[in-house]
Amino acid sequence: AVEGATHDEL
Amino acid sequence: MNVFRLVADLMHLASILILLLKIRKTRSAAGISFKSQLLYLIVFVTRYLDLFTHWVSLYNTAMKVFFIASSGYIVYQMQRRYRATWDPALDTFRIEFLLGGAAVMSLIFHTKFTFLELFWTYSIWLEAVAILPQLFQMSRTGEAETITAHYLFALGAYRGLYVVNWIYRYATEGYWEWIPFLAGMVQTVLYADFFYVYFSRVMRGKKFELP
Repeated sequence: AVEGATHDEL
Repeated sequence: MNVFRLVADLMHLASILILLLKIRKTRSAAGISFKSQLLYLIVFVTRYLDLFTHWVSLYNTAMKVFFIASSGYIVYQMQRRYRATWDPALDTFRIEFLLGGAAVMSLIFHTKFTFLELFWTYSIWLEAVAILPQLFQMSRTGEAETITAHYLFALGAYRGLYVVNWIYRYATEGYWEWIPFLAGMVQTVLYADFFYVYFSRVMRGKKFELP
């Protein structure tokens, strides 16, 4: 997984 | 995806289209705070640094590209073609405090101390206050064009609906992030005066004027 990039919103 | 988030995203999309329409139709960026527009460009660039590393969906990517591109286009056009149509002397809010404040907030309040996460958090805190130069300019001039008021309403409604979305997501999926929730609440509170005037005047066909 990419570091910290868990956000699925805009 | 739920209805609150979808409508919020569409309001955000609409707000930018209304702003572009206002500038093109009146051939003027008068009444628009360049500083707020610059802050939104910084918000989208820093938030969507994961554009090429983290795939969510075509919808998500298309919206990210649109928000970065459109905010960049608006900032560029305000500096070039429409440079003479707006008055920098009215746009005097000190954004250094907002840029610095958001940096301090993201260094103190974040979930992970990583490059992408810190910039993401920075964009969240900065977005909460990015509208202040625009509201400050309007409080100085005491009025706004109706189309500008519609733009601001759509922009404010977008984050307000995201707050509802977060509450809904917590209730239905157990998903919770307190940083965007808090930032969204701050932004919505900053909009409170504007919403009041918008509902009591602009929605009734009157001009946006501060009492």
